Amino acid sequence: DDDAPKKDEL
Amino acid sequence: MNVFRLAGDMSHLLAIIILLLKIWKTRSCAGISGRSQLLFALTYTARYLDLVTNWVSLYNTVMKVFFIATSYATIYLMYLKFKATYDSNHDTFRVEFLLLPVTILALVLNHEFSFMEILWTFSIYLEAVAILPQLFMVSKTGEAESITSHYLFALGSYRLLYIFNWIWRYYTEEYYDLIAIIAGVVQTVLYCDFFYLYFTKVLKGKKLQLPA
Repeated sequence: DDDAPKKDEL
Repeated sequence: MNVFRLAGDMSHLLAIIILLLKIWKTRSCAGISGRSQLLFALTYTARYLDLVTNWVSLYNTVMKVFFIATSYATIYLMYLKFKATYDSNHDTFRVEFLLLPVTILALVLNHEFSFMEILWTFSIYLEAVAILPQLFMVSKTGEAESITSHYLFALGSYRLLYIFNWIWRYYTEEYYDLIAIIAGVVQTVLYCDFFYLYFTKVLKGKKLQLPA
């Protein structure tokens, strides 16, 4: 899902 | 990546290294809550399952692998290798009182009702409260070794630095994630009492000792 927030944090 | 985020990650890394070195050098895990460490292992396992589905960067992958691997290494040291030194009589916080509400909250308050997203949300809520068995143990015994205090200080600083990172990201990228922010604030607030004792006692060379 492109709308899911991108998880770039740890 | 900004300076607060990097400092936060480094602080988190440092906390884990301090903890592992303390256990390894003293051949003892006295004063450390195995229950908190189990909750952290569960946190990282639930959150970093996206290692296989979502590539972010080499930095991101290396850190995730490190956090998962060290959380299990800590459990191995506490429950197997140095089990005899584990202070289980004082580690009595009922973790089901954390796991149950956190699970329900993750099922109700999430960005998307999907398997991965709920696991991520669960991990965020769980991390916020995972330190409670450790803080409970310190309050129960009324004291903590200096090295344990340094560990707790580094671990508490990590989420505090992440809050500055989120403020920074909000102004520079207009990015924010309310679930992470609210849980991160709760997590940091739980450390406030400890931070006060750390600055007023431990940094002045005294042992962290609670008033009787």
